Amino acid sequence: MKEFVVIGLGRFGSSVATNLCRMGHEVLGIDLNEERVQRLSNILTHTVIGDATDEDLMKSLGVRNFDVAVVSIGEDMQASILATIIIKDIGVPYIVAKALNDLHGKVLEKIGADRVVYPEREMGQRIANNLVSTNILDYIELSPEYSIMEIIATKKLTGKTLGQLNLRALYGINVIALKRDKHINASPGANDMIQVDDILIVMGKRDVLENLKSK
Amino acid sequence: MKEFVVIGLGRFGSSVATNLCRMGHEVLGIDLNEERVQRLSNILTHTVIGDATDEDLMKSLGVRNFDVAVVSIGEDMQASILATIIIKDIGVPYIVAKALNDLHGKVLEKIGADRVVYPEREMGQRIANNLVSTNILDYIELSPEYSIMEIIATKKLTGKTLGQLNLRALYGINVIALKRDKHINASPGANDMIQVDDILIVMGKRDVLENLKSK
Ligand SMILES: Nc1ncnc2c1ncn2[C@@H]1O[C@H](COP(=O)(O)OP(=O)(O)OP(=O)(O)O)[C@@H](O)[C@H]1O
Ligand SMILES: Nc1ncnc2c1ncn2[C@@H]1O[C@H](COP(=O)(O)OP(=O)(O)OP(=O)(O)O)[C@@H](O)[C@H]1O
Repeated sequence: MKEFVVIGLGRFGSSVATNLCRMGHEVLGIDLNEERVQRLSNILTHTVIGDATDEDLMKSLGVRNFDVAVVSIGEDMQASILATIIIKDIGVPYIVAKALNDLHGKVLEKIGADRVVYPEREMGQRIANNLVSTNILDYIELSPEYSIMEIIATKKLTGKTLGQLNLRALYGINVIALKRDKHINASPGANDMIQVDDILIVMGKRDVLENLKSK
Repeated sequence: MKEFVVIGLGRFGSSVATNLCRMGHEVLGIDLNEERVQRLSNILTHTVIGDATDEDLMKSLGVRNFDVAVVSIGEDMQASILATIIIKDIGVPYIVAKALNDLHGKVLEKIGADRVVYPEREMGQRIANNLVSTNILDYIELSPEYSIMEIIATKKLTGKTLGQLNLRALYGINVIALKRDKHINASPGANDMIQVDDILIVMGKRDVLENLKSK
């Protein structure tokens, strides 16, 4: 199990911290704001009300023993940058930092952040993708050309068997699983019939999949 | 091609808007803030400097003809709620709204938002998942039990063929694709050998996959 320190318990930071705890990891949460710390004090492993730009404080907390640090200070760019470089100097091996904009992100990379996150921007892209393909619930981009997507059964797919649809031979599309209610059929066969509200997990070339979902 | 209206061009809203344009759709962007509108005026189809809580303005913009509205007003909860109900009354068929917190989200759902987004919270969960499984690059949650994951080849996997690893027989894991550099092998076979830095796209029960990546 890894040990994480999350600095800045705003909406992003508190979500990272609580999810890490839920998955069984140890999390130290640090924030200037007493109320935000209190709200998480029974959920996280440890919480501290403090200033992450205070180098002595960070050393005294034994931050150097942590595997990963997440710096999720929002509006105060200077604090975000200082906290990051302090943690880098202390020697935490992997640092994730949230950036407000590209320039902030560049600075964070140069001073030692291993990964820079733009939560609003990245979610904006995901939502745009979801909206454009309203029945693609989620997707993995395997390469510029191939994707895995979840597709809600369209009218044209419903009521036919996978054998009848013959997607692999016709379009090179591999139906790798069928989801019905919460049940997963991980070895779909030629006789499986697509029902209303089924979710097909499909793999294939992206433009072909885009055509499929709009049929 | 669908027509979208995006209200509130902060980091989330501008990302949704620019990504929708990049995918070839028409986007009208509305914001109170002149500078934010100017920044996008050459990128989006149309931009308007205005107040989305002004019902006459929204009607005059022909918002009722849009397929999807995205309300991405941040801090001003009241404006976010008012803009949403105005758009609902006008008759836009699908409304996405960004919420600051759960209560705000509940209100938005009750007044007509079809989807409520919590960008920072949702990104926090994704980042937590990425951090916990450092070689799981992305995953689809098929059900509480099954997942599709991308896994970087671990030492134990490298240098063996898929036939030797025998993952399906041993663990019920289906290797559905292999990614090497940017090239996708979408029909991996028993003789394919796993190389350093290969990415395996695998499907199976989540706890089994978690074990696999730590081998
Ligand atoms: N020097 C500091 N030391 C510790 N915590 C800090 C420091 N400066 C700011 N913070 C904390 O960082 C948190 C996140 O910052 P802020 O709320 O400004 O960002 P935000 O972009 O609104 O965050 P989010 O989008 O995650 O909600 C706040 O709870 C704030 O108290
Ligand atoms: N009544 C309104 N009509 C139109 N735009 C508005 C209105 N009220 C606020 N906005 C705009 O909404 C945008 C997003 O709001 P704000 O910046 O407060 O949220 P945020 O949470 O910081 O956003 P993000 O996280 O997306 O950057 C701002 O550009 C603001 O000008």
